[in-house]
Amino acid sequence: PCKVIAIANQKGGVGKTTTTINLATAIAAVGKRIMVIDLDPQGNASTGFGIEQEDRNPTIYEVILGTAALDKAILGTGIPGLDIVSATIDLSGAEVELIDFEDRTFQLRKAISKSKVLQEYDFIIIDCPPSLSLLTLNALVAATSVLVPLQCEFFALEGLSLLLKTIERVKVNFNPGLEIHGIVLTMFDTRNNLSSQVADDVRNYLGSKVFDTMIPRNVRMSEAPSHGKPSLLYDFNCAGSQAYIKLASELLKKSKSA
Amino acid sequence: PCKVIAIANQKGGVGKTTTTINLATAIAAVGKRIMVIDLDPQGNASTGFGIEQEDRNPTIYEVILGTAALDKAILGTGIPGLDIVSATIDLSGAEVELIDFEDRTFQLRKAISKSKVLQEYDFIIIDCPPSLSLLTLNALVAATSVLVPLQCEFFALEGLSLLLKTIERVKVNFNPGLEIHGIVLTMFDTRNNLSSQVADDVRNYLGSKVFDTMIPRNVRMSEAPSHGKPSLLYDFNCAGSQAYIKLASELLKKSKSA
Ligand SMILES: Nc1ncnc2c1ncn2[C@@H]1O[C@H](COP(=O)(O)OP(=O)(O)OP(=O)(O)O)[C@@H](O)[C@H]1O
Ligand SMILES: Nc1ncnc2c1ncn2[C@@H]1O[C@H](COP(=O)(O)OP(=O)(O)OP(=O)(O)O)[C@@H](O)[C@H]1O
Ligand SMILES: [Mg+2]
Ligand SMILES: [Mg+2]
Repeated sequence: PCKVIAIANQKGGVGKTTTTINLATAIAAVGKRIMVIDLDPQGNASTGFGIEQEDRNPTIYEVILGTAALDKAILGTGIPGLDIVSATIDLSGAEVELIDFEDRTFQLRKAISKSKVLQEYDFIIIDCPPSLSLLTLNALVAATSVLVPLQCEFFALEGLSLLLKTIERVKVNFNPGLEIHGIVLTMFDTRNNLSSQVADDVRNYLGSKVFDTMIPRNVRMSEAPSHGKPSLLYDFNCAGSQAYIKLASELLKKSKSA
Repeated sequence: PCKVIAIANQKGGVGKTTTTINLATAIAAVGKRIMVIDLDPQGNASTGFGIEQEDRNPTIYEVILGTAALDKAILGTGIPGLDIVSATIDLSGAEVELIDFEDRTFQLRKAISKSKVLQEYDFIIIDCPPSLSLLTLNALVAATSVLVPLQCEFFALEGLSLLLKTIERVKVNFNPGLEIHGIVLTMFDTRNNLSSQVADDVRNYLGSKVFDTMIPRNVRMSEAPSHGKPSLLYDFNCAGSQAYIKLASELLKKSKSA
């Protein structure tokens, strides 16, 4: 069955988009069929795959408001087996417009079940904006699991228990099947103590929920988006790309036994 | 007259909270009276000043919904001349609750004008959440100017023109007095080309709107919050603290001539 994974964390700048882009690419590289949904009005995941602004039509905005079918919004990324539903700034209007809908947290889930994507793809990966607003709630209701990128910094750690409580609330009220796929530690900097302190704290607190693979801070990761390419295509051998390849294989193993 | 400065950027993790905390501390250090408003449901600015969760009552949430007066929500930070109005996760409810208000983008501005803070403080600095939602719009309507922290990274650059358009729209429709105080380049990393490329691009595009002072990437900045202290108190001599002191004096000079 198709696994729908929401990449979520309300803390900003923790590596949600970078994880979406590179994890999706690494999973596609082993022959799986993947669809990415860019659910952030910033449209960074769309940009990271080199999708031009003028090609982003229709977007997830029209899909979530029900004015376009999901199947019609799918674009190719040029990477075999990897497609994307893009986003533009129009999506920021959805936060307010969705309020008027009866089942405003179910719009994305409904759009997915009306389409053929659950049969056509092995994975759907949803990049969420930095908030616990209606867009992120739509992703959590549509998802079968949540992957949480956690930057190895103090402020990022502070928000974690809130996020876990929100996921639990969504599971109880809207989506009983929702699981935590895992927490992935990002921007781990071997040069500073803070990173290892945060990493130790999180592993003590959450144990096996934390992926073994850590993503190191690596400047090649932040250079890749300016070339419109995932870092796996921009620089396959860099530490960041290799870490995402390892994360993908760890995730695929976890999925098998799940 | 009191200057109300919104620290805003919808891109996550660019240094909004770190700039709020350390700029406010540096300005207080030269004898000005400062009030910080934490307008982010994550409450990172409140944590960065060591405000315990149980002391955060009432918060900016009650103030913005009109159930508490702003004067009643002011807490001391222990730093002479520097007070704060704190935030907790309750604030995330305001995004939806404000929709029902007639003048939902003016709630913060109304609360400020009803109080005595414009007479009691020289500066009010508002830390915004990573979105262009109702909370950030309330800050832009209440502000006399906007200071934009911009991380020297590609994704952060991509969102800049959208932010500037939004500020322009708020100026035209709600707050004709709103000015751009300036763009401050953050997490500048001398070791990598990307930082200097982004810095050059921004200076070419925006000229004198960009502060001369750049904030370097400096691990002491991210260690300070875990001690509940601004980096100026945690490590006065580190590169980050010294940069914020320079930024404060540059800002005070700009304010004089404004
Ligand atoms: N492992 C890494 N090493 C170095 N830089 C990284 C790494 N991962 C991400 N970055 C950079 O850090 C910044 C933040 O990452 P990203 O945009 O993926 O986070 P996000 O959580 O999606 O942000 P937002 O909350 O705004 O959506 C980006 O400029 C990105 O290029
Ligand atoms: N100059 C710096 N050098 C190193 N680390 C920094 C610097 N400035 C901020 N940081 C760290 O980077 C992370 C992001 O900064 P901060 O939380 O201030 O950004 P923000 O824009 O307020 O994030 P959000 O969008 O979630 O509100 C934090 O962990 C912070 O400690
Ligand atoms: Mg993102
Ligand atoms: Mg912040």
